[in-house]
Amino acid sequence: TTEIDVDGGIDQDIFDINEALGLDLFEGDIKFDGMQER
Amino acid sequence: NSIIGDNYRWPHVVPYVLEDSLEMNAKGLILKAFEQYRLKTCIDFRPWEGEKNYISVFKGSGCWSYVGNLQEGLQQLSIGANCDRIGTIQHEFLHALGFWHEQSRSDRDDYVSIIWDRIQPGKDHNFNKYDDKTSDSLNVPYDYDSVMHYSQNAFRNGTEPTIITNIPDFMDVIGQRMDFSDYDLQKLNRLYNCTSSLSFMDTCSFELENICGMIQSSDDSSDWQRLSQVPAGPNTDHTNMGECEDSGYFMHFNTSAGAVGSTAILESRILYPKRGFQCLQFYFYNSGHESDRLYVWVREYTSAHPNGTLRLIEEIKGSPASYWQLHHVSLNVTSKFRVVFQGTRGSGSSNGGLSVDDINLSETQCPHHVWHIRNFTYLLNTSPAGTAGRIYSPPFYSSKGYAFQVSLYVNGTTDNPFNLAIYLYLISGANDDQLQWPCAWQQGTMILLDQHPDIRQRMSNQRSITTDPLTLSDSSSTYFWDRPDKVGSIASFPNGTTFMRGPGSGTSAFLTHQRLKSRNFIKEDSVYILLTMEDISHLLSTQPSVSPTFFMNTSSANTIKPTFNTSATTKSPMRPTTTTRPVTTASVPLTEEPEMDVPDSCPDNPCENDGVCIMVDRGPECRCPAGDDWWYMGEKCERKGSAQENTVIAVSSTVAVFVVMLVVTITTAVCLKKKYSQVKENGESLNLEVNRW
Repeated sequence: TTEIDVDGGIDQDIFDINEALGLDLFEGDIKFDGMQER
Repeated sequence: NSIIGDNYRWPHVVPYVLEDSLEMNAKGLILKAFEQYRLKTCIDFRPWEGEKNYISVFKGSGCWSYVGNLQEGLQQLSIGANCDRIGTIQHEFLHALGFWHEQSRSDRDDYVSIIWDRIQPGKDHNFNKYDDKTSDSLNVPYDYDSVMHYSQNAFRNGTEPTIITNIPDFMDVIGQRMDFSDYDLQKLNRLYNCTSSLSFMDTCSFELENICGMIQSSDDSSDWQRLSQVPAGPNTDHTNMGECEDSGYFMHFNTSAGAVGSTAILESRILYPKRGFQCLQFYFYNSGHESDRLYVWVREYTSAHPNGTLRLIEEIKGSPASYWQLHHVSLNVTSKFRVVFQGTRGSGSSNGGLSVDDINLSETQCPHHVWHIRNFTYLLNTSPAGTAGRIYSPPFYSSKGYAFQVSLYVNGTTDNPFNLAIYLYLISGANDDQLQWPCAWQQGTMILLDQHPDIRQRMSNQRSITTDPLTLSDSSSTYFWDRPDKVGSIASFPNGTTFMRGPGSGTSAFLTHQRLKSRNFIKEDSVYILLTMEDISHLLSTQPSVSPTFFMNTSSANTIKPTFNTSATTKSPMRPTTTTRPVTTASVPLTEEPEMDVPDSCPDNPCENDGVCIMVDRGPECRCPAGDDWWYMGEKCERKGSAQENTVIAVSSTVAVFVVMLVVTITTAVCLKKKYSQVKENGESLNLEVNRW
């Protein structure tokens, strides 16, 4: 029987997913608004 | 750790919008994540109805959130590709509610070691820690279990972990994305001053003598007994499995004595429903005779029946078995009530009786099906990795009538041997001719149950798969979720009956064996996989009819006009067109996730100044636009107020008061001076007179 692995065989954490997308967020998954950045 | 500052808090009911860009599977999972918040905290989520601040969940690039309520109107939260798992969604919403990551707290070096030379160049800043002026750990101990903790390999440059836990046993614990930990909940409940939750009602494992306020009825011929073992079984309770001496109790109805038909009734305390639907879960042990019965009733109190009326919900029967079995009973009670357990002795000869333990009652939906896998340790020890070690669930039917099945790779796939792998398949069923194909927007959820006695402390592991009718198979010649007898292959049940099994979708990284052996996933050498397949096609369009972008970036809101989303009505959800009643094996009424309460537009929009009209209690109501320093008010948003206007009023009032006071002061001074001069003159002339005289 055909089976699709939605994770592609890897248990990707949030940070791995974002890193693979080339995102460089604060602590991997946090965005800041202008005031917080300052 | 929470961000410091009350301005970062959300109201207890958080307004949200699910943008249409979200994947369907993610939409369904976001609603499931909200249910966990409703069960375990006092935070609730409601579709946006024009509130000033709300969370807009969309499919961006990656999984991310802002921290806390930024008070900026629309606040985005991204659930992108591969972010569609419940733990990830809970994690991002915890950020939005005001939480940072666990390992950034000031005392983290007491608990974990950061291996700096294993971190990718330029990524060191991700391991900063913050003092108690920046974040507050809310007086809760460091939490390796937190859903907010990095995993051991975060930002590594090679193959070695970047975080080492000072207690080695926690190496594989950090980074769990299953569910809230106990301390996550403690922190969230402290931050938001929670004292109750929306959907939790009661839990009871009969460890205390007061048996959770349950009462023995006087309208019966026998009583339930609180015991820790029965010679005919069970030998132990289910809560502690006999591991704790002088503890571990359950309630038992002895059917080995008494007359045929004798009954014992155990009633819960009075409960007050909020939502109108409940799920009762409990473990049941039958060491009596197959003719013995357990009846679950509810006693409902209404103004017409203040003493309560009984309504039978379910009759539980079956052959005696030498193990505890999990049962779910769906209730739909809207007035105050008690749950009633009635044991009845049957006509057969019994050496034991009926026992119940670990009861949980919550206002949640019950899972549709339960797959109980016994002798699990044996399976773990003997199953090879790969397809030879794969076991299949019995066949089940979804609420729409689709037949499906689940497989579990006990020792993983050959590529991933130290994990549990799980896959979902459509299989040929009795309703196939009446169903829509390819199967559209059915979300199958597979939950490996953490069998903790208290539902609030369970950290079950779950994944969901949604059938997208346009997904093509690898060969691109067929639709993946088409009729199993068209795209599947022949298979057979253990009794030899053949059927067709379609292709499967799932994950080879469902849960590591290390985590599987933690918590209470395996109890009495059993695991439970809870299965639900529900129609989520109503989530195809979830965006409100008035575009939420109206309130985005309030500083420039003057220039942004409301846009009405007409596409919501022109989209055609592919709803299955079942013409005959489908066959299902569900023994309980199946209800779906409550539909999104999208604000209805008013027939005659009475609002002025771009106010949004919504129907509240079937009446139109205007939600007026507002910015940081301006707002519209009045029934039709006809009047404008602004902070500047208020300032002008305040300043001019102050000046006016000052001028009046000045005039009064000057007048008084002048009068006094005049009076003083007169007195002085009079005094001098009197002196002269005296001298002359």
